[in-house]
Amino acid sequence: MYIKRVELTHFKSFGGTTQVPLLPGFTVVSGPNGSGKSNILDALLFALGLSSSKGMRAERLPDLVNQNQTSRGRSTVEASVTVTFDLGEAIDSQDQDSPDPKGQESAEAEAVTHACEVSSSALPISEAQDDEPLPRMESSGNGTGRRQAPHEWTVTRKLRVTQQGTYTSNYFINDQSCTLTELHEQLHKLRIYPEGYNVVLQGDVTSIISMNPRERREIIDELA
Amino acid sequence: MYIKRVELTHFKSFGGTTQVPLLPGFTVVSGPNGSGKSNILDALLFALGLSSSKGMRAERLPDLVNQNQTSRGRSTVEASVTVTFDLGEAIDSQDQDSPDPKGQESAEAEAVTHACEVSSSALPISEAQDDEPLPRMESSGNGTGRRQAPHEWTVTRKLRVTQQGTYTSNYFINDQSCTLTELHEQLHKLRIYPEGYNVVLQGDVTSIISMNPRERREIIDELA
Amino acid sequence: RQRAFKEAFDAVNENFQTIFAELSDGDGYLQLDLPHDPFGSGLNLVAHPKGKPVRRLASMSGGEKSLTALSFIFALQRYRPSPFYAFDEVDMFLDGANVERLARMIKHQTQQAQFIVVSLRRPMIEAAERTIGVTQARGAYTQVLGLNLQPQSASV
Amino acid sequence: RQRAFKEAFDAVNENFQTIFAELSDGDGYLQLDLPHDPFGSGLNLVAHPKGKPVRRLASMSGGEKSLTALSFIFALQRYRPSPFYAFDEVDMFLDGANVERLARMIKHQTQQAQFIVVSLRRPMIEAAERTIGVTQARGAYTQVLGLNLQPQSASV
Ligand SMILES: Nc1ncnc2c1ncn2[C@@H]1O[C@H](COP(=O)(O)OP(=O)(O)OP(=O)(O)O)[C@@H](O)[C@H]1O
Ligand SMILES: Nc1ncnc2c1ncn2[C@@H]1O[C@H](COP(=O)(O)OP(=O)(O)OP(=O)(O)O)[C@@H](O)[C@H]1O
Ligand SMILES: [Mg+2]
Ligand SMILES: [Mg+2]
Repeated sequence: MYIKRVELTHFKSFGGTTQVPLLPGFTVVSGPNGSGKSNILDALLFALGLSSSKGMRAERLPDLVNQNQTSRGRSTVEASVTVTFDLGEAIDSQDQDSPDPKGQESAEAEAVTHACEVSSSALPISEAQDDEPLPRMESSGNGTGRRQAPHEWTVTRKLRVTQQGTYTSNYFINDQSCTLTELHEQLHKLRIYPEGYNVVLQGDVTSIISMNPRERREIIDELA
Repeated sequence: MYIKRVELTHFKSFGGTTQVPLLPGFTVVSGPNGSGKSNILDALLFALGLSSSKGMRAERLPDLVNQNQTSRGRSTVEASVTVTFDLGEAIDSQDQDSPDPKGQESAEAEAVTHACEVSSSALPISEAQDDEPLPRMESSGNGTGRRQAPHEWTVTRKLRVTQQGTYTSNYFINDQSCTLTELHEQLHKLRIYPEGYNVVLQGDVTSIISMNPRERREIIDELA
Repeated sequence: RQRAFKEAFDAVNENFQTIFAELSDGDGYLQLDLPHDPFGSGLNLVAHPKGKPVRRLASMSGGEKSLTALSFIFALQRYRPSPFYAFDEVDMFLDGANVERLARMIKHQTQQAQFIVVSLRRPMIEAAERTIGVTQARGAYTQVLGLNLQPQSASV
Repeated sequence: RQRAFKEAFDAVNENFQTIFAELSDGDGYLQLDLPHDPFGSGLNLVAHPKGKPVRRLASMSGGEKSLTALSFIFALQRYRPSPFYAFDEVDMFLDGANVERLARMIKHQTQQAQFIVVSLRRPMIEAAERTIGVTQARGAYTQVLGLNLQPQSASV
């Protein structure tokens, strides 16, 4: 399985709604300083509830809403991020331990290929989004035996901030409202953990070296 | 004025005695990871007493002695660093505020030039040291009016470690023993301060951003 | 529970030794302070990059620390793979040759997981299957450009 | 004493504004929380890199933080020059274009002081008057090679 798309709306330096389509394998994100690369990773942490606001370089959650939105003086502004996973041909996440995940995915990789050929021109992806050919498939989460089509699973988080500065944050799995705890249980099944080491933020790589040896041993505890 | 030479003996990754000749202006130090670049800066901090052992990435001072020395099982091992300043044509450091330091130094820069032509081949500088043409001039520190020759000023620090692990650290100005306080007073006249911001260590550049605003204001206090 | 820990520790240790040798051209292994009391103990990384004598971790160079930390992260990954990994400029301390080594290792690890790597370094960009370009015009929003999407290389 | 502080603060502030504009192509200035009580107050850096709206310092990108911090260091230097400056990989977060800007600023500052800059980045190496090469063969000591010593460019 892999993340096939991240959609950001009014999140940090992303003004309107921006689609970032992704493929399996090895993708590099590059560009000038201050352009928004780290903000994309913050968006992943935000949507999947993997970090506090400080972990996303924000003093408090309202700082995550794009500045232009906030300064337009509307009564309520909203930022949201949707992460779409492609679960491959697994009917449900119990298939994750199958011996050859790549082989199973090859059939649906072809379907994804067609979507990507659309955006492989150098157009900004936010302009290409109207051409998105794949319909959003609402997966029911409890298995329906559809093996021919990619099996999508989406997580959305919406942050609403009122003019007074109070805010609410809500999570949705496949557009159904859920609690953070429920989201973490689902992510746990997919082997995504808040204290996992699969996301390494800018400047943090050597923290494993400077951390206390007991903290470091706890990393192994978590996995065992 | 500028640093014209750093001599390292048994210091960190420097095995024997290594000379690093320097010139005024803009010098880059480059090379592979782990080769010893940061160790040269640690040597400057060490000799001028500008940092604790932790500031040089050592748990305690004895860790600064080259490992091979320590493991030879001698009763006492020693590491030392000598920093040689070229004070230019200033007779003593009160001339530091003269309006055109570069102009004054141009005559003696030529003398230094000859020394550097010797080591401008790609020979490891530690092998070139026998060719060092400039005699070490012992400047008396209280002015003797020698304007034609470069005016040197040296600081040496020696760290002796016994087999049991106890250690002594001694400072010398122009080969005369002195206390750390006396050294700091002299360095102060040259505008070199332990809490100055003229040395920025690896990974520390953004600390000015993450520091407490009061700490940051104290930086200006120090200068005022 | 102690047995579960032991099993995890041994597996990660074995991975760490292999990966460290590949990334740092030296020997490294994990060590518990108190092997008989894992839960009261700390976990140390013993590292000999390029055959140097063992130093305390703190005295390693910036590049050496990065490679040691990354070896540990990859060792964890091989034991319990996550579906995706997101690395933000983990190559910032590395010299050119080490960026290439790291890029090669990431390429190898992508057989098991999706890697999204933010990087400014050319050897990393060249090793990837594709690059997503991110820009921000003066005073404007972030724009994302899909560059070099090579779908044909994505399906195995 | 308060007057000495005010004089230092104003001078450094003026330098900071000029230098920040050159390095970050934007506006930045220093600000005391409590202008009438400098010794009870903190010193804030207000930064608008590239004309972006003001953000808290913490939310700036790695490259933006580096340029802001370096602008402050150079501002201090222009007020109270030290005879030498030693920078260890201060360009590690910077993209290629910003490394060039920084290298140009260092070149300009070397009229007043000696700069010893550890760097792995090509634009920095190319801007310098000379490079000192440092290597360490496997299992051996550090060796220092004087490369490209250009004495003729050292004397003004
Ligand atoms: N709420 C917000 N509204 C508008 N812009 C924001 C907001 N939060 C952060 N930003 C902007 O996002 C930019 C930082 O983006 P990001 O950290 O992703 O850059 P980057 O591409 O990672 O750069 P670098 O290579 O320097 O690390 C900053 O310029 C900041 O001003
Ligand atoms: N006392 C010592 N004896 C021998 N070697 C030592 C000693 N202290 C440190 N070292 C070695 O010095 C090396 C680190 O050198 P240094 O930090 O200067 O590297 P560097 O050139 O700055 O590398 P990088 O580009 O990765 O920052 C380490 O490999 C370390 O093992
Ligand atoms: Mg970044
Ligand atoms: Mg270093």
